[in-house]
Amino acid sequence: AALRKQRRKQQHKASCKRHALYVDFSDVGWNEWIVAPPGYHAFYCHGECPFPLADHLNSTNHAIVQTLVNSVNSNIPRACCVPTDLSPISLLYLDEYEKVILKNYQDMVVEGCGCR
Amino acid sequence: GATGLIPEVGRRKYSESGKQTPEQSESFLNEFELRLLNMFGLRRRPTPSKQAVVPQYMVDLYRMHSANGDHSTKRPKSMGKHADRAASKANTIRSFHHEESMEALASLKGKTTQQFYFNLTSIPDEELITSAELRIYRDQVMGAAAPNNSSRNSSTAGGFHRINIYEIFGVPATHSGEPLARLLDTRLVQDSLSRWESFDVSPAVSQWTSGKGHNHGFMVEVLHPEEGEMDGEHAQRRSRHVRVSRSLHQDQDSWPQARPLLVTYGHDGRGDSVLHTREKRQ
Repeated sequence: AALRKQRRKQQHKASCKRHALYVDFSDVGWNEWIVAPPGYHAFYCHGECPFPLADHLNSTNHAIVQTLVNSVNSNIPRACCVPTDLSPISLLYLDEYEKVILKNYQDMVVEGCGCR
Repeated sequence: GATGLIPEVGRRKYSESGKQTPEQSESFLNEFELRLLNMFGLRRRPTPSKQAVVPQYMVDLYRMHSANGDHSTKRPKSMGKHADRAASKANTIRSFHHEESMEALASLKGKTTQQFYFNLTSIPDEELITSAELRIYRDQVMGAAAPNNSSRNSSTAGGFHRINIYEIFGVPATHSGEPLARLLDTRLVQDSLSRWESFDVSPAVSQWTSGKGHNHGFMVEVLHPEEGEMDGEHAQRRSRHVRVSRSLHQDQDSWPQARPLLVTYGHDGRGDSVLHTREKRQ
């Protein structure tokens, strides 16, 4: 039972899900012109999309069928673990003319991941 | 990373991966660089100088709109109602300081006029400006008591002055003549308070940025109705407290944060407004 539990845990760990990723603008040298924020939680999606796809993996009909085909023909790849819901963030920055701009940028933060 | 948005380390790692020829690598990297710049609406990497000033108002707006910020942050007190409405529809808010080399200041008895020019050419063509506010800071006039009921009832004099904002739409035929101008906004303000005043200049800025009108700038007129009756020192003090020009501003250190500011609210057609984002998250 313990072995089954551990295996299940490992399998769950490896399946597609959202992971923490903090983007620090100073790491890419953008802190010189981005005034605020200094960085943000962007997150990323990673993990397997195993057969059979579980409900919580937000899959599409196509992904379910692709996974089914993969189970009988490994030449066809599994569905991919990708962002399914993204949200914007506001950035306060100086442009190339030193004008100060507050702008809303779409699709900057991963809110949910799924197999697609 | 000094010249582009891709850090030098990333560039080097990709070039050294050996997947492509050096020429191909350079071409792919340049293409990606262009996509990054396009994403931010930039033509090249910004390299702001140390003298670059970030207006406090823009920081306040960022705090108000930021999804990651403190949700209890309310709109800045001095934000005009028209600006508040505009911000709810905008996804880009830009701030501009005027070109000081092109300012024209005139001070006659009881009246100060200042002509401003704001260079708005950095606003992209695809951005639709829905609103604009001209913000002017004025200091409390020392010694000006808050008006009592009797002074409130007595016309404009005694603790009040009037600020008129005009759009300049033509230059005078002669150098001595006044510019052709139309009134955009006006307000009677109280001397005993220090605060930013916000004026609606949306009609002019919308016309300029949409190409329907030529940007000749604004004219700010400050009327001090009772100045003629004052002694010289008091009159001079009163004319200096509306911060429309560096030459009227005694404290040079605070001028960058007290100088007039033009704020535009626009939408480039990509996604939600800044305010909607915050409401959605809440």
